[in-house]
Amino acid sequence: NRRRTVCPGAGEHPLQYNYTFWYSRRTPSRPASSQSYEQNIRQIGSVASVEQFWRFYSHLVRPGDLSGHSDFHLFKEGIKPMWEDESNRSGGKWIIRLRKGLASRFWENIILAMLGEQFMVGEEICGAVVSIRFQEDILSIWNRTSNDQTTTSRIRDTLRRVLNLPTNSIMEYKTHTDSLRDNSSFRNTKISI
Amino acid sequence: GTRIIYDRKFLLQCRTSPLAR
Repeated sequence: NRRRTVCPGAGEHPLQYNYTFWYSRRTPSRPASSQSYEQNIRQIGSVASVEQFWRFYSHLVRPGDLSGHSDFHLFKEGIKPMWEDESNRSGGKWIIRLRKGLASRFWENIILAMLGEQFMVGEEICGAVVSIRFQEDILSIWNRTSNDQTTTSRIRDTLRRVLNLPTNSIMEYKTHTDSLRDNSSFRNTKISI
Repeated sequence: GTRIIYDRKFLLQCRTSPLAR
């Protein structure tokens, strides 16, 4: 399942993994069942090199300029940004809530860290999401194994460093099993300071 | 094998290279 659909061009800088961009948008009044979630999420393109990433990314709307209830997802190629995907099933995510106005800059920093392999947790990272909501925006980074505390702590510490978060900022971790159970991405999270 | 690591500064430099346009 590591079949690459795109390859780096001549002279380009290859990425450790290929990544795929996804976009989703939903009407907030409608319940987010897993079926309607899958119908609302669209694959928009894959990249294999740093240069391909910039060409693609430069044509995307900045997340902070999106309206309504929408998400950009950047996941390793072959991993669907869904709790149920084989690679995500035993995983979870770190959540960072952002006040309005910060999403574009923080999103860029989190994905550059991911593409550049700054997390140093082997194969653990699955992808990153920026979620545009009405009151606040939310960044998350998903990993494969929610009960591996060495990994989750290292991801948290790397996030603090690459996003330059104050040491007392609140970060929350939520397992995908819990998200499936309450059918919600961001409710009832375990808070960690 | 070897892991391909890039820091933020390097990635931002690649943005302005002709290959990325």
